[in-house]
Amino acid sequence: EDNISIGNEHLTVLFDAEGFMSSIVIDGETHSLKQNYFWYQGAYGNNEEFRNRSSGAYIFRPNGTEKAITETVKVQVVKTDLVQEVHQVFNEWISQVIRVYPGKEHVELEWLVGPIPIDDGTGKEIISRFDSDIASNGAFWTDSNGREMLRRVRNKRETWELELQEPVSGNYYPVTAKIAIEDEHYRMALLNDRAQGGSSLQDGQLELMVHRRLLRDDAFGVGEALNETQFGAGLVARGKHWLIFGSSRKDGSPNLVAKERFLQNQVLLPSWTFVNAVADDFTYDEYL
Amino acid sequence: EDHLTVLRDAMGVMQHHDAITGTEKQHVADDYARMLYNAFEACSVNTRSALNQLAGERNSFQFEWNYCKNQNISACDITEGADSSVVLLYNPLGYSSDSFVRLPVPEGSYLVRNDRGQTVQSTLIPIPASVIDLPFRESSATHELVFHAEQIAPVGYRSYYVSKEKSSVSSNTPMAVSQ
Repeated sequence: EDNISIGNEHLTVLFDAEGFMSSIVIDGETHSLKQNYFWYQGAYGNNEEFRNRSSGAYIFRPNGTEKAITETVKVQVVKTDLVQEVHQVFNEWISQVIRVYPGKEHVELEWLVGPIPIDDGTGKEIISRFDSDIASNGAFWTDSNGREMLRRVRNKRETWELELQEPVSGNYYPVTAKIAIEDEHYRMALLNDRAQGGSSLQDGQLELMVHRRLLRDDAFGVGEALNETQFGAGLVARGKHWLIFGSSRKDGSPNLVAKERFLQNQVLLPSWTFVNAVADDFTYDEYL
Repeated sequence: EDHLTVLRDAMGVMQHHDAITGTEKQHVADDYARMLYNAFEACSVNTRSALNQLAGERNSFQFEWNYCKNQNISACDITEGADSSVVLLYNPLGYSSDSFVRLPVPEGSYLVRNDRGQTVQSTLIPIPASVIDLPFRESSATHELVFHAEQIAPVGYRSYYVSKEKSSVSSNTPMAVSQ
């Protein structure tokens, strides 16, 4: 097949010939929705003055703009009645499963990143970025430790005139539960399973930082580079993002924000799974 | 109460700003992980006890977090090794919920039945090679057994009986297409 798709009665996710998520179909309408992984190179400084600090445990400070991880993705598609999945391999250290469950109005993305290679001598900060056609006009919303959503405006501060010297990190905000954009027609929200940095650096765009490995201390106190290892290699991180895309109509029938709240409860307070291996003589009848 | 206090103590330490922001030294991070591990272990006694009271049985349920700590790399000694197991889902929300359960298992044929004498639809999904090939992963699980746990009562539970069938032909495995 040239065109891969997975979906259910509510949505269909389409993939392009290179294996990237490319668009989403909601209510019969197709919307551009690209997703890819990028990396920022951590800035190296001599730490002697504030403008010359390295990117490190305390500060995210990229040296320049982002670089794409790959131009093509290897994919494997698994379709069943209970779940449809696309398994993506971006490179030797980034892979992802994109899945849709029947009856659900969200897309689940399970990412696996690491060990981040450092043999080229550069620290790297890895992001997952979503590009849509939503005209967000510089605004996006991030949660405040799971409480109210706060409106952020790119390159702007509430109480003073901002002249931003670092356009990437200066627009990054903490995301512990949700980041979202919208226009008068559509809305896109990303839920995460752990605290991450996030932003919307272009209209229609959302990004979350999923992993980082840096080679310099930033001289703010810890005295170590953010370069964790396990079994002699860099750490591997695995986690999930949940994507909701749909109408932003506030007075219409589908209230997307309410759906996001219910999904947030389900994914952050999931059912606890207990497992008990039972003896051979504990039959199903006995269980009943 | 003593068990819960172990976690209370650990959480008290975790409120230090270094633990919140992740700006602690590596050996301190390792120590935080050790404290949390011990606290999880201690509290699992309470969760197991509470579950057994809820279930009203003397069966010794084992909280998955205690014995499936590697679920984040799709590994679990219990589900991989047992021919039969009882899976129980406790819903902490104040309203009815559902969950798609994913249990790491070796390839095979599995039967999932609920507590009303009904067979529940299930399927085997291959674990991505990037997970299976993780250098530190020691597991016989090559697939995840997926089924839909529906209508779990608010602050209540629903259980399932999962058994491995003798048939050598896998009936749960879908066809995967690579590109």
